Amino acid sequence: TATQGRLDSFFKST
Amino acid sequence: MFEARLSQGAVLKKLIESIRDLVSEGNFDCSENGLSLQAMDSSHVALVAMLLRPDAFDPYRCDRSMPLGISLKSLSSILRCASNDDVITLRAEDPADQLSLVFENPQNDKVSEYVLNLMDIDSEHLGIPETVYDAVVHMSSSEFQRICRDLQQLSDSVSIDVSKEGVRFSAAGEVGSGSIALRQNTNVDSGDEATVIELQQQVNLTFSIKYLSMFAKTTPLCGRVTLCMSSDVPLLVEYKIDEVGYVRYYLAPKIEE
Repeated sequence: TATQGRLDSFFKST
Repeated sequence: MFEARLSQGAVLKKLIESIRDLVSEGNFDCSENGLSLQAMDSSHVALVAMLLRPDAFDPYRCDRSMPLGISLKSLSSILRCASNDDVITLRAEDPADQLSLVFENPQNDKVSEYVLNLMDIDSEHLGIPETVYDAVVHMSSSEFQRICRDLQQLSDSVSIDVSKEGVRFSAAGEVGSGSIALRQNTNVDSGDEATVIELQQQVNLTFSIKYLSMFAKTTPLCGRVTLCMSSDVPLLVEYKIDEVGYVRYYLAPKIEE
């Protein structure tokens, strides 16, 4: 099984 | 004051149709750099970033940068009232609480005017770092759409494996498994059909097919699509809009446990 990642973990809020 | 006249109104119609299922609303930023949008889907798994540069329009006027908070569903409803060959002019005062849309037919004997009420949207803006990707695949956008549609029958996940031999899309589920491999083929009659791979190193990543299928709704805008991948970073799926803009989608990978 694979867990869906979230973009917040990769891109920082500006 | 913002005013932008798009002689190929169909571009805007297709653009909004392609993203309306992914994001329900967003701030369209008009500035001297053009008309842009960055918006995440509600689950923060995917992001769309689009740009129409000023030279997409004639004329293009934007005295001061300002956001236009737009419900994509509402804008889509209004744009469906425009014919594919209409010229579309967008206009907003500053500050903007309404967006005016004027559709003119090519014969220049029918003018339709609509007004869209704008929204105050408190949107988050993400900084997307410049990335050198390990694998970049340029391929036919309709082939990509077909692959997403076919593999969605088998699973909700697709693995994309890029090597110097080519790119392989594979999916496995309860009914069985399937895979589609495309070899590099630059010697085809139509430029849109070629598969071209730029490879720094082999990658194998897993993504949600549901999101890829939503991105593939951009196919009518461009015959080509580019997939950019590196291990453990979001996938970038890019559609170019002629020479005047782009639609880019970012999708967080699935992580094996």
